[in-house]
Amino acid sequence: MQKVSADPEEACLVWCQKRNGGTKSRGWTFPDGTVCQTRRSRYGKSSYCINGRCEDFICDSYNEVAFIQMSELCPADRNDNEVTWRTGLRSRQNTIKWKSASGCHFNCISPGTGIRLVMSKGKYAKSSIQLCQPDQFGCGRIKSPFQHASMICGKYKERVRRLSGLGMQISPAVEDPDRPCRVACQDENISHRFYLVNGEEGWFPFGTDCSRSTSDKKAYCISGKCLEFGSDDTPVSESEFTLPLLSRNKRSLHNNNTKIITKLNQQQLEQIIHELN
Amino acid sequence: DIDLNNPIHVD
Repeated sequence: MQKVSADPEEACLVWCQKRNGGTKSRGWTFPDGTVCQTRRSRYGKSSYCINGRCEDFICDSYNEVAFIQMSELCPADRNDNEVTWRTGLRSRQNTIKWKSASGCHFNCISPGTGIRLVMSKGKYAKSSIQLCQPDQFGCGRIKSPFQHASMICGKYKERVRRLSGLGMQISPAVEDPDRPCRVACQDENISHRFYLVNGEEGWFPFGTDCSRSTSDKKAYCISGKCLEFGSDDTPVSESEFTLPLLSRNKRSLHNNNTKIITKLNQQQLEQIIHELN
Repeated sequence: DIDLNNPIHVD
């Protein structure tokens, strides 16, 4: 028999059932190409035994992984046959083919994503950043934005009397669309009053989800900014936010459908890439 | 550093 195991080698071992129950193996392995499954395998991923190890075969048009799934079994690349665009920022009409230029970095925060650097293919090489699927198993522990913020605010409480020690991720505001990417520390006596932490220490780690209630959008914190990501998972040059919750001083002036437009140009994007590097 | 001069109120 074959087992589903956390260990990729165990998943390709031939196991024999003993008469009195239990299983044992003599170290024989299933031949290359035998379907296998490890507990780490995600649903829908194809895994096969290769040299006695259960290996994941992944759809990757850039041939960067060791075991590549047959293209016939992969979703069609909708970027095929499209023209190359000069800027690294996504346009609605044109899409760029990206090639990864770094590994997938994940800050072990959930909800959140992995981020990698990418380069465009073609004559006008541009760099950008792209969302990527992180390896959750690389994290000792996953933190929520609340836990991360409270860790920062707990440190500040030792020095600043007025703080409760709890921190939060708060909603964007017209005057500050990037506010969900900054750590806000709670006042000790007034529970709805918060103070923002200045500087890089006050930024949520890159990849922290900042889409909040706008579930149809992909938005993540990068260098203290809340960037929206498009269909090719790179930042869009212009994004529109609907603010579900406004700060108290603005509530009388705006209704719940207030929309704000944030823009990101290539120079700002390059500065972000430089900071991430 | 923490910005104590510009408190934010949330509901």
